[in-house]
Amino acid sequence: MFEARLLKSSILKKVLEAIKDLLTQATFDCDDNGIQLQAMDNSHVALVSLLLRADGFDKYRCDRNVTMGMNLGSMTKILKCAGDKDTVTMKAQDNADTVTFVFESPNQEKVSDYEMKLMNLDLEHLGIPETEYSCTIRMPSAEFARMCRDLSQFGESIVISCTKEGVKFSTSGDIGSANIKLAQTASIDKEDEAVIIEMDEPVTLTFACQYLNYFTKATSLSPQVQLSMSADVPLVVEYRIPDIGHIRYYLAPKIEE
Amino acid sequence: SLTQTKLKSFFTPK
Repeated sequence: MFEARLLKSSILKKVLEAIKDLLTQATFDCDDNGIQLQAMDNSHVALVSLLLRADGFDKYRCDRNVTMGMNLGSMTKILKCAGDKDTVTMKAQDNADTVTFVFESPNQEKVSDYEMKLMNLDLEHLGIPETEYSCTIRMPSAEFARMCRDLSQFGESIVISCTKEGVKFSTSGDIGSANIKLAQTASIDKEDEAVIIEMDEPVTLTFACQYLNYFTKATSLSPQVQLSMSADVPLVVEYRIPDIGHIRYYLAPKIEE
Repeated sequence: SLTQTKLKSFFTPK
């Protein structure tokens, strides 16, 4: 028996919003520790890694490991039926071929349940090694979203260059070029609004705008985003979801032929 | 010109 209850359905709605442009289907792996999802986009350029810890749920029970293959379009349809303030409970029997979502309004006057068929997905999982990154950049997630949106008007790629002076995001295309430089916040009064740069080695890497824009769909999950970079390895874009876990996106760089 | 790499050139299948 698997049962996981969240007081706010909005977290699950936002998680789905954050992955549905990249993935059409995905496997939710549930065990004692919580719910995990790892999946690559169709072109195998980006990867989503989601963790929702058991202790972040209002109620969590998982007697046996459960693997639930879900069509994310169908899941989106179902979650649209939940009010933001509704609680949501996901339930599945051991070895079941369906999952049930139960939505309860705050006063419990309205209770609805939606049963969805599960899919047998044979998706490839990648082993991601523990990596010490040369640069990590923390910044307000809304600022990152704004930059990606602004720069993608000019070019298809964004060059991210991190040095001891700060971090620079650049692009160029038919109409011209654009650069945005961010320096580390001088005095940190509010951590959520700070730009914090840790750099061991300077790194410059180039990434596809389109994917960075997909990642920013997670903006509402966290006030801050962290970018981790090392030379010639995928970028990690991490949004920590308060009290419950994180969503990490990995993006393969573009390189000179 | 730049080429988009794939994740599999960095991470190994499990």
